[in-house]
Parts: sequence; structure tokens; C-alpha cells
Amino acid sequence: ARGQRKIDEFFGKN
Amino acid sequence: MFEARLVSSSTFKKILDAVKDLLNEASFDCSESGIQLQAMDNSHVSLVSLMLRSDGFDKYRCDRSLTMGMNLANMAKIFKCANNDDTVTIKAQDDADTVTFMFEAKKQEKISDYEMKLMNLDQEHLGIPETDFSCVIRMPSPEFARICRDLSQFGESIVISCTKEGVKFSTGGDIGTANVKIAQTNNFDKEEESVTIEMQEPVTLTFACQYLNSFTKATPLAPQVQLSMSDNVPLVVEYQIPDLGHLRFYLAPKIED
Repeated sequence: ARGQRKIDEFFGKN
Repeated sequence: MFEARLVSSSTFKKILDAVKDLLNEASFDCSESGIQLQAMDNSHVSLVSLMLRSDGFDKYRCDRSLTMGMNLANMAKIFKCANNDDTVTIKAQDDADTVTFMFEAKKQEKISDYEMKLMNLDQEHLGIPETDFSCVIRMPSPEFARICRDLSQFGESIVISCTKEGVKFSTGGDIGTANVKIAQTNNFDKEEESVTIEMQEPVTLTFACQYLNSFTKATPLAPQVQLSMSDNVPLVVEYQIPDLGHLRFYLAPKIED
């Protein structure tokens, strides 16, 4: 959807 | 050997109901401290984080940490076979490729067991940083579910705006606009019905209704829900599972047009 950010932009991979 | 026993299988039924819209499968990480699950939905917009502490179980034994990949729809099928007040025991051998769920009726008049094949899931774990949130809102979980349901009739997004006056949930669409304002309550007698707002800084963020509505499937788990927000970080929607742990949903915000 337009303007929807992704959660993995915020949390780095362990 | 892994073995975890919980007197009421209804807790697991509720957890599965709460996450099955978002997740098709998930890895359950079992260790001495308890059972943990962390998984993103297919679109990578939200993250589910479940923690069930070992001391919340009636019996818990985990000799060696293990990860059990499970298909949640199949797990839900198995739990449908249990009565709410059946005791559930989850068992797996070390390095096993199956897990067994045993359900016992209260008077031991019926004992059933279901063995399910485990899956090899290549799931990545995300590091969730500790955050001091600008706003933490606690409110009755059915009220939050009601607001999300009501507002999603009018728009695809909900703007949550928290100030010291209260919390405002807003949406808009072709029909028009809708606003619901919730104020902090002074009713300290009924904790379950109270609304509390801890605010350091006012925050306004926009979220997709579809995800908020999915999260509210967890409502039967807890009488209260906690919403934590800071500018430009994911919303945390948390349901405390009494004496056992918590179920948290993280939702990435939308960028407003």
C-alpha cells in the first residue's frame, strides 16, 4: 500500500 | 527432551486465533527461560513477538534449546480438538522432526494425543531496540478493538494522536471523517476499565487499519491493551497474558501524504 513502511526498515537483522 | 504442560489449553487457542491472520507458519524457540516466537507477516509490515515464561507453565522441562517450526493452521486444527479446560502437554525429543500435543480432560476420562510434523523454517530474527516511548496508553482491550472496527468502515488508515488531553483516533475516506477521543479515567477501582496515558512528548502517527484489526484478535487474551508510540518508530500493541507472558505486535507506520 502507498506510504506503508516496512518493519525491517526499523529493526536490524540479528 | 522438551516438555511443557499448561492446565488450560484455551490460552493456546487464543494465541493461535490472535496470530493466524498474520502468520502462516512460525518457529517456536524453546529454552530454559520459556517459549518465544518472533515472526514478520508476509508483507514485512508487522512483527509478532510472543513470550511464554517457563515459570508460567505447570510443568516445564527443556534439556536443550530447540526450535520448532510449525504450520499455525495445522496447529490450530489440533487445538480445535481440545476442550478449553483440557490440560495440554507439548512434547518433543531433542532433534526430533515431530511435536506431540497431549490433551487431558479434567477428570482424566479422556486423553488424546496428536503428533505433528515440524517444518524447517529459515526465519530471520530481528533485533528490537529498547525504546523509551514518548507515549504509553493503557486502555480496555475491547474498547480498542471496537474503535479499530468502527473506524475501519470509513478509511484504510487510522491516525493515532496522543496528547496530554487524551488519545484521538481519526480516519477519513469517501464517506467523510470519523474521530474518537478517549480521555484518561479517574476510576481507580476498576483497573480493567481504566484508561491511563503516560506522555513525555505528544505523538501523531498513521497506521493501516487492516493490521490494527488483526492485532485485536488477541483481545480475549487480556482485559487491557498497551499502545506504545514514539515519533517515526513502529507502534507496539501489547497484550499481557496473565501469569504467563505477553503477545506483542509491532506495526510500521505509514508515511502521510
